[in-house]
Amino acid sequence: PPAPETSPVEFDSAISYVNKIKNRFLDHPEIYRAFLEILHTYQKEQLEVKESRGNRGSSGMTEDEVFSKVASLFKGQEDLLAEFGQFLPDA
Amino acid sequence: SYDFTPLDSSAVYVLSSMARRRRASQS
Repeated sequence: PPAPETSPVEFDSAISYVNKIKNRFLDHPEIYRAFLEILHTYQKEQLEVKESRGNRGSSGMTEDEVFSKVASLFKGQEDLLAEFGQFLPDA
Repeated sequence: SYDFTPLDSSAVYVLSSMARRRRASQS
C-alpha cells in the first residue's frame, strides 16, 4: 500500500504508467521485467542506505542513474521516457 | 481492475514515492 503521504493522484498516475508500460511491451516482456528490476533495485538500495546511514560510503542508485538506465531500456519510446521523467524529483 | 504481481505493485509504490518527493521538493 502507498505511504499515507502519497496522494491518490500520484498513486493513480503510477498505476496507469506501470500499466501503460506493461501493455506497450506485451511482445517484449523482458523489457517490462527489466524496468521493474531497475525500480526494485533502486528501492532496495535506498533502504540499505537508510539502514547503514551512509556508513559504507555508498549513496545507492541515484535518480539520475535510474533515469539513464530507463532511458537506455526505452530507446525509441520517447513518450514513455518523458512520462517517466515526470515522476523524478529532479526532472 | 488490474492484474498486478507483487513486483508490479512495488514499481507503483516506488514511482508514487518519487512523485511525492518531487511534489515535496517543489512546494
